[in-house]
This record gives sequence, C-alpha cells and structure tokens, in this order.
Amino acid sequence: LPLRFDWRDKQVVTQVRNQQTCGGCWAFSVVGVVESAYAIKGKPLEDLSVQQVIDCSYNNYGCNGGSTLNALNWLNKTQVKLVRDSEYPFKAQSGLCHYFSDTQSGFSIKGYSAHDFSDQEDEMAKALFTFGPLVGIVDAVSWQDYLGGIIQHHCSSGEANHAVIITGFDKTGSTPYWIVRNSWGSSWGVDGYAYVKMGGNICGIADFVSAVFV
Amino acid sequence: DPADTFTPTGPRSREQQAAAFRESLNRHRYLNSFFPSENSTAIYGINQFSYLFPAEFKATYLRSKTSRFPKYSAAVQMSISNVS
Repeated sequence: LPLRFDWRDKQVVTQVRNQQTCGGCWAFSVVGVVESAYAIKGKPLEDLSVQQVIDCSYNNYGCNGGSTLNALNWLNKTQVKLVRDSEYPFKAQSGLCHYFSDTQSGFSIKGYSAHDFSDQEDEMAKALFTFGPLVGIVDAVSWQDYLGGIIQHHCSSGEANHAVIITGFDKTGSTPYWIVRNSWGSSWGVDGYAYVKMGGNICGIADFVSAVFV
Repeated sequence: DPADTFTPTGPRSREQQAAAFRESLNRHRYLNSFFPSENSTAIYGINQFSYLFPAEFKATYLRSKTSRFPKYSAAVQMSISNVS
C-alpha cells in the first residue's frame, strides 16, 4: 500500500455536495461511492441522483434520516438504475418517487459489502485501495465546529450518526489520517473534507464501512 | 438524546441565535484548549453551524442510522479471493 493514497487524485470523485437542511447524508454517501465505482471502471464521472434515493428507498425515511445499509440493500435487491442528477435533481426535501422506464439509462450496482473494521484500519485501507471510496458512518457531533486539521480528540466511537465517504488516507506525517468527504458543502472543513486520525477508531470511522461493486 | 427533544419550531429569534452563537464560542475555546502544542491537530471555530445549538445541529444534520456490521476477517476474505 502507498503511504498516501486519495481517489481524488485519480479524478474519480465528484465535487462535494450540500445536503442543506435535509437529513439525507446516508443517501449522499451511497450515491457518491456509486459515482466513483463507475468512474473507476472507466465510465464518465458524473453526479447521480441523490433525490431518487431519498424519495424511492422505501426502507428509509427520506430527509428525516436513513441507513446506508438499507439504501445499499434497496439498490441491490431492486436493481434500480440511478439516473443522472440532472434528470432527478436534489431539492432538499423528501418527495414522491419518480419511476423511469427500463429504457432509461442509469447506473445500478452488482453488490456491496459491509464490515466492521475497528482494530483493523490497515485492512480498511487495503479495502479502500482495492474497491474505491468507502461509505463510513461516524459520530459527527463535534464536527459542528470543525475548521480543519486532523480530528484526534473529542470524537468518540459508539454513537454513529452521520454518513460520509472515505476517499483516501495519508500516512506520510507524524499523525496518519483518513481523508473524509462530507456533504455539508465545500465551505465546511477543508474544502468540504475532514481529516480523521487513522488508528484508534476515532469518531467510530471504522465501525460501519461499506463498499459497492458495479 | 437532545436531538430527540428538539423539534424545529420555525424561524428562530435573534436572541436564540445569539445564545447559540455564544455557546458555540465557549465550546470552541474548550475544544481548542486541549493539546494546543499538538501540530496538525484539528481546530474548531466559527462556521455555518455556529448559530445552532448542538441539539438543533444534530436533529438536522446527523440523521444516519446504523445497525450491526459483521466484523471484517482478512482470513475469510483471502480464502474468497483465492477462489478462481
């Protein structure tokens, strides 16, 4: 494994998005890793519809919250094809599901994996390197005030409440850290990203990790 | 859970926003007071969420639910990947 790796450097990560006051982080993180998975396979990198997951993933609660696992399970079981964001744009509130004909082009998944990597963050780095950006669920209470730097204190595991995308890691410095994409806009944190110390399961970053296969 | 008690009650008064902002400033001082010499450690301060009380922030932005995930086992994964 390289000491530093970031899928953004391979141009397979879309721009940071803003969930606004919609509690849809679970949908943003799942759609974001599907976008990257297709780009890694050589497809054009493009924004896919988060609103479609918010409205149609019937085993979740739209802008009132949801589970990345339920969203992945819904995508995998129904083989729904995610359409482009331009065809089903985000509107920051839950709505009625729009259905598309089978001829509609879109992006479905072939499967997904979900594991607890706590105490095995090196294995988690291998999974990121192998499969692409990962979905993670962290305790982000202290992220309300985060401005930058490496989160290594004031962020326990144990009460995960916010879904994010892990796009890389950097072990070149004295404090190794995960590179974590958020969905609170690019003005939050470090251009929309947070850095979380690797090792010690800071913020519970290794507890709930998923990857998608396309 | 404070998030469960908070229900958005529409536009917030300036006093509420000011109180939340003051609380944020105090919290920033507290969070930044640890390990000040630790280089590269996180910095906390004023951002787009500073006008929210933690309960409001959590109720709006921290809505991801979890269930138990199986413990990753490198050995199992290796055996699977060895299958042709």
